Amino acid sequence: PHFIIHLPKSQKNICFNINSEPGKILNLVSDPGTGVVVNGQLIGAKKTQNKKLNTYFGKIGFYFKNKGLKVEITTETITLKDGSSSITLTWSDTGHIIRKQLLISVKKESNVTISVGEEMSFMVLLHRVWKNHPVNVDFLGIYIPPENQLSPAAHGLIGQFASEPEVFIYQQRPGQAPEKPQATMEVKGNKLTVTGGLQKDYRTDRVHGTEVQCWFVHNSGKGFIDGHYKDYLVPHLYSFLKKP
Amino acid sequence: STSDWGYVGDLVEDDDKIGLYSYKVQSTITSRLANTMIQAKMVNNAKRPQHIVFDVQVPKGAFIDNFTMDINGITFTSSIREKAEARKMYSQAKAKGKAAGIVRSNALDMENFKTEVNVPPGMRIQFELHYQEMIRRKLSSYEHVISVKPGRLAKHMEVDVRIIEPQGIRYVHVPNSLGDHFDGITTISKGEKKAHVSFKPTMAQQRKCPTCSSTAVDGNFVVQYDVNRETTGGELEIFNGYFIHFFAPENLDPLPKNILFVIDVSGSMWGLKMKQTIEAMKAILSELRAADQFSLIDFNHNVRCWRDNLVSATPAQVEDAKKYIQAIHPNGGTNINEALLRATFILNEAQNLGMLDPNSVSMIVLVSDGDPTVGELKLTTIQKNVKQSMKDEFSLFCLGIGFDVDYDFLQRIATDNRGMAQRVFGNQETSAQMKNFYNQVSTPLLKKIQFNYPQESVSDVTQSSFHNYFGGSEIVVAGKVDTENLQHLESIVTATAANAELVMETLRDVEELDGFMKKDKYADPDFTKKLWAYLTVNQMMAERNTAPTAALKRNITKSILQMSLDHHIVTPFTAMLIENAEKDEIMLADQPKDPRRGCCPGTLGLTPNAPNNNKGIPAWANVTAVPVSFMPEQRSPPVSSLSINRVDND
Repeated sequence: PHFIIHLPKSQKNICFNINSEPGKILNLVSDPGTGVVVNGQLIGAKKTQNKKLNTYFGKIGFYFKNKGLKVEITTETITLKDGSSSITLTWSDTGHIIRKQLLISVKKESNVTISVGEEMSFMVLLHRVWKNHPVNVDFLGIYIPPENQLSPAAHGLIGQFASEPEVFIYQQRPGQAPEKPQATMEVKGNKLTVTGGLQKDYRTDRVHGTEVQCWFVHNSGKGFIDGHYKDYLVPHLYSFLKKP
Repeated sequence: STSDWGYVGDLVEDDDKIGLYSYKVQSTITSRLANTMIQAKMVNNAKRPQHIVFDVQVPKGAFIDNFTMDINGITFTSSIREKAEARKMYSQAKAKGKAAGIVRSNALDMENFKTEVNVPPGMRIQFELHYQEMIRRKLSSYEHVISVKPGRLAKHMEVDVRIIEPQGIRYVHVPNSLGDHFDGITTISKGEKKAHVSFKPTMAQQRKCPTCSSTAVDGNFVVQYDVNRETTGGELEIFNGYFIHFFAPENLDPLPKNILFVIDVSGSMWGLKMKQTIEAMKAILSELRAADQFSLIDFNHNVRCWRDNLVSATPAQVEDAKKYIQAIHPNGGTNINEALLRATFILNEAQNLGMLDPNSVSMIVLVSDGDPTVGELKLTTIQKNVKQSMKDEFSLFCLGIGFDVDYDFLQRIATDNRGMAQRVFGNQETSAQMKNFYNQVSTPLLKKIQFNYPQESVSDVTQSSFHNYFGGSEIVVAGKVDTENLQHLESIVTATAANAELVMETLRDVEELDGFMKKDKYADPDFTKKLWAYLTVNQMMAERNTAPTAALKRNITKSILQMSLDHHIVTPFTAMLIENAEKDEIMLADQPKDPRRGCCPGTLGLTPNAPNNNKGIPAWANVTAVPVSFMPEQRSPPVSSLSINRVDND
């Protein structure tokens, strides 16, 4: 999956890719302060291309610990779990599930919005591909607004950016291709070489996406994210990230 | 017409020399609406005139909409009339000796439709009955039951069922209900949205044995299927100015239930009925879920409780309840009033003490085999008492065993209290029937279900709010829709599920079905209209049953009558007249009532006061209601379990 981190204060977008193995679960948000966890499980493409197997989010899990609610979103279904009981909608539905001030809104074959009162919301987008496509599979995208009221203890591949880090980008210079300039980025005490490029935001146009200008951090976001991406692998869909 | 038959010379005849040229059943199901035609072509090869019987069974709840008869080219056609008008015409014809009734009677879950015609030697006769019914989903499947009892070997025998379901067909299954004899004869072809089932035994295959001249075809031909269900919000089908909303969500956890079993243990339950009830109850108790609460009340002239309050369905409590039920010995009278009031008291008390989970479903299941004999005997008072003591959130389900119970009454108190009733037959299968009924209501998935449609675009919507939705069933709502000025129809369904509120939206293009329907030559283009009429008439009949004032009842009756005439269906307020082209020969078919209310219990053969309808009717069309059977013995149902509803003394 590719990540686009929008930094509102510095008005910059930073991107990175993480390619792990199918089945692995990446922690996206882990906030012990609010009791919120968001994890994404990877699925692989149908086969390798150029000796590389692309991975995508095939399942996303939300755990609202204080409410005792879990939400599991796959490319087939959307399930709310409350203790031993559960309710499942499919992507063919348009509807809402309301439980303990948690609102799950499903828009048929398009997106799911999870809102927790006024404090937090998450959007999961469904990307359907042609079912007979030789390589591609259906996958999910997740959008987490920076306005979400996460606590200062929030962490995770996305959660750590709730507290915006200072980012300096300078020495912009031509790259290998004219449309891919290079620059130096200083962040979290690291000096990184980043590449300018385009990524896509699919919220408004789910088919073609809207291009977003961003600075790409190589090596799975190394230096931009805290630690190594493997530090964000968790054992279960609803696991909090363990502090090192 | 009888003139277009093929070669009839090689028919197999019984001793009576009546040959069955063909026996055809054709059924087309378009989105749960089944149109069925039963046609028999017979010939009298005897040297004397004799009666030919057309005796078929129609599922209860089906609406007969047409019957025609052709006797050597003379055709009788049918029309639906207001009952009084039809009877007047019938009496006038009868006075001239030109009329006869068609006997319709209740038998188990089928209804008999029987007529006899005196046919001169060498003459041919063709009967054709059409009826329609809505196939209801039960225990996760639709079951279409066709009674196939030709009575004799048919030169051409065929049962043909076509299923057209725009939602897509998940599976089609045809159990071998006619017996092993017919293994491998049925062919099933299933496409995505259409299926075809054909049963076409040759004359040799119909024979009971290679040298037998009697037929082995005698029973129910059953087709089971289910449709695909992609959306939780249900399927909206819009066609020809009407919409049908099929709602059967899955993937929901059951709501916990508070259930009180109220079991009649009066003397009449002694023997097989009690044994089967105990067996069923033990199985039912085993299926209670840990989150359920329950208790048992058994009653005869006295009322006893296994526990005075609801208890959790723990394995220990369930075992104890099973031991209690096992030890019951039926005797004494029947005090239904007290038993039901005790049950409502227990539920009310549990609610007042805050012992009922707000998300749970509370219900009483009454099992009885007879009328009250002790305490309050007046059924209307019992009905009033129960209604007064039942809170709006409780429902009552009734199981009536056998024919000694006033099933109409059970149905009334059940529908009056947001439940339903079912008759089970006091035989070896009682236990299975009881369990089957329980299984239909054992898994409440949703409560307080409300269907909403844009008021400015729809009208005449059938019942749109429902107390409960049970897993494996289906809620159907229909209405008229202004397709001229509307591009899409939207519905919003709200409901309470286990631990959550659900709001489901469905949007459909009003022309979405047009292409599909127009392409299929078998699909009934009026299926939406007919389903709407069917639901509306049934709903009005239920409303009439519980109407508090005579004036309201009269108004509802008027509406039902108008609907019946508009949609050509026989209801309790209409009758079907069958006339020849000259309109001087008339037959009348009324709808039968519950056997308990029938006029002549236990009479199927000749009745001493049966009018002699034969007098004056020409020999070539001597139509009579007197059932002098020329059909094989097994065609007559047991006399003791039947009553007939003759028009002459209805």
